[in-house]
Amino acid sequence: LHLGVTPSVLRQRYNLTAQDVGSGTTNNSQACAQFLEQYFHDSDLTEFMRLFGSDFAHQASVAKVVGKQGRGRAGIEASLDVEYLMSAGANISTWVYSSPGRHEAQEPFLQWLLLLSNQSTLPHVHTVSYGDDEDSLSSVYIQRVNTEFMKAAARGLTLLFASGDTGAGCWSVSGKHKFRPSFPASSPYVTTVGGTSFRNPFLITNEVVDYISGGGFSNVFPQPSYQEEAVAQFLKSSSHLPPSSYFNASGRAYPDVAALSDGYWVVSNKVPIPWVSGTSASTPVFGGILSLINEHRILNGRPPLGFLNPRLYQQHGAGLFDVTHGCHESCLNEEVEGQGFCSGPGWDPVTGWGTPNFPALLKTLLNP
Amino acid sequence: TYSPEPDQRWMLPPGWVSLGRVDSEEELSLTFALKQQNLERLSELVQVVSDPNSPQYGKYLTLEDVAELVQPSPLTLRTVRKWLLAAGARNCHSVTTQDFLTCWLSVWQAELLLPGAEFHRYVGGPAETHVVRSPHPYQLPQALAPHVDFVGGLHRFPPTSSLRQRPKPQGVGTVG
Repeated sequence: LHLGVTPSVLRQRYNLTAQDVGSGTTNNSQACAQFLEQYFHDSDLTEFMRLFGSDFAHQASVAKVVGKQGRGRAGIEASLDVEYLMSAGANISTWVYSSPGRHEAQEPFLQWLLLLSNQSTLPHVHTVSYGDDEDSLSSVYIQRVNTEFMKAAARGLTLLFASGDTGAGCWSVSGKHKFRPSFPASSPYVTTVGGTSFRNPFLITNEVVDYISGGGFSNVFPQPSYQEEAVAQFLKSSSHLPPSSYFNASGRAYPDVAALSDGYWVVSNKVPIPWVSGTSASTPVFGGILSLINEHRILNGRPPLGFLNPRLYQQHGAGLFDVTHGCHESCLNEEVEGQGFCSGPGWDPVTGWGTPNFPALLKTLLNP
Repeated sequence: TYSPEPDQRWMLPPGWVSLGRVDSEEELSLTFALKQQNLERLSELVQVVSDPNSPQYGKYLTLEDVAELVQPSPLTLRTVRKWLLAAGARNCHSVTTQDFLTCWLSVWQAELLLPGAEFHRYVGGPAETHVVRSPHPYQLPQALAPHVDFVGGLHRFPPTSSLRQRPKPQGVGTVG
């Protein structure tokens, strides 16, 4: 029985034992980035770990803060990012990137990309909560940002983006409703994380779709070869497909994976806050678990995982709990009645391949 | 001239308010995304280092390797720097890969450099953030088309958080 998601609820659901923490002896590291001009306070992390972190070894503070941290009020998203990245990827050196104090004419997300292009040594895993509607961004901007993700992938950085909290999204194009993909979630060079809920919110049960979980098909990027088979399988077997006019079946499909996104406890400005929900929560959780796998890889003399998708799809999502129940939201009209895509066996555009089962995932990603 | 981002949506996000035009003598920091080279090759390299079946799997590039591969051509670097310095840009900073250049200009210099741009100050978002943006599309000299992808800092607003605090779920049965 539990009253919302805490680190111990997550660790139990994803089969993380007290031993599944960083060793503290490697150069392993992880980072979370948010561009909401929010502040993060170390004192919140201390209070959070005092309340929820007693049953696993963890670091008491972040290793590095990039971007000025002021004495303003802490932001709930900045607090959540750090608290759950350091709970899932426990006892692993953690950086926090936030952009307060930048010049007014700068774009926070762009400044983060410049940082990636200017620092030789960076954490292996980056979890990022940022997304915009694809159609609101210029194609030259989207393509250039996508190239920046390619540069990061070539360097072996793992970039995880939240899939968004508006389900399939919805907009009207020349009077006809269509689903509305978001970017960077739709980039073929990042790993996108969707959201799930417990079937029973007060018990640790199997997971179902969280109706907000962002997902769908890009209108900008063609489907990468690594996911063609999985997507074709879904389009062939799904019994709840929306009308084909709502989405671009030949586009990059996302998300790739998922984790719990519903009902988190967060400590912000020293106050424990319950029932916080969004894929900004599932992303650091999945990122922390990948950091733990990097820890084992590094201890075994292996390189970090890097850009995960080709391997993830090749292994058909081995090591993940497949989520097969539930649908996410979309257009509120008679045609689709607010329902977007529905999850199903294997990969689907609501929860990807599913949520992490740590021991099984470690087994499939440890070698080579 | 030409418009590098004709399809960039310009719409004041909900909750943001204009505080009017920025004084022409104020200073601005703008980021110029320079065109890169060898992107096909970069894409191939990403495939081989990310495919577990490839002998190159996990043999990642360093930042310096990536810089050597994608850095803009000498002509691009020279042309853009000349254009910016002639416009009065100063305190220009590049990055290791040299494909981004951030410079400081006065508002009037920036509005001359980027025909059509008009800088206004806005406030909004949960943190009452102040930003300076242009509500009108900017243009670049046609001669720059082979050298610049886009100019950052003119149109896109900071994102807003989509985290929500949901109402406590109704207990399944009674929860003691």
